[in-house]
Amino acid sequence: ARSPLPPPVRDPNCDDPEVEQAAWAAVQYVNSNHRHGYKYTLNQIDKVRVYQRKPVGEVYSMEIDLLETTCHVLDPTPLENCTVRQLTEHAVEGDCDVNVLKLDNQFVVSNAKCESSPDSAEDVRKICLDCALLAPLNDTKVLHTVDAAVAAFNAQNHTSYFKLLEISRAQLTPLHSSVYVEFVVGPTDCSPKDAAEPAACNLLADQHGFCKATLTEKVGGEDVAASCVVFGTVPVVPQPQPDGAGPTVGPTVAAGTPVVAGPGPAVAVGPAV
Amino acid sequence: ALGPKPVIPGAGPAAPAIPLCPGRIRYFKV
Repeated sequence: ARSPLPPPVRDPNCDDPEVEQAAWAAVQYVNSNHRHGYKYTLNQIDKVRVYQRKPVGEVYSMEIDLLETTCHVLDPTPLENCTVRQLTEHAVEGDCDVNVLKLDNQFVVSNAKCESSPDSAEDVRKICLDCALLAPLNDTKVLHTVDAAVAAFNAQNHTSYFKLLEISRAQLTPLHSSVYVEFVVGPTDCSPKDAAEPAACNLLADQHGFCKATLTEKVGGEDVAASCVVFGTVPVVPQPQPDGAGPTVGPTVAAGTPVVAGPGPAVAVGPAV
Repeated sequence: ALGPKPVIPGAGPAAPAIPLCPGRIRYFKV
């Protein structure tokens, strides 16, 4: 059984620099301890109390409000370069209760409990009548859009066959005429041509593609537009060569270099190709 | 211009400073 907390030492201001430091330690902790969805950033410190920790140190017991960013947790982009998801994109908030230990001027999170919740549909409607609202990730239209987008991405001339790893976000427009999805794919050891049996293709470690796609229904069919940014070292998969030709040297992309694959061949951004 | 602050009989010593919480909103409130 835990002993009850001693009386608080002090109630500092929520915007006190030391409290902010503790809050940022908590944000970092939260982002490094979830493997799905998006990175969160600090929006507001709601409450804070400081307790003495025996034999040494202090515990910052805090309530903090976080906001979802557009960077996936597996995306190596530093949090400070990530954009906060806007209200028009149906923002998601995180509420966390955290205890952060301050010892030798270092802040270490001892525990955190968070709940995330999207903004209400009514609130989104107040600022934008035709904004797309978040949809369940297992919605039939969402699943269909992701399948179509992964197929479209693989149909482009990549060196690897990409497998779906996670559906991260989905939005339906008010009249459901289009579906917007965000998902994560990973390259495999199969080339797109020998991926007839995708189950036999093995994912390559620590390489991810972050994709956005829109499926629009139209008379007599549908349009799919997909684009992915791939991080990691994409290996060269040997391609069949005509007799006498040497091995093909395909693009090898250094870790952290984004490859933007839109409609058309993959384009490497940066000098590392 | 308004003169000295009036003294309220029976008023005790100044209350302890109330911590300023919640803190600032960095983006927007959901």
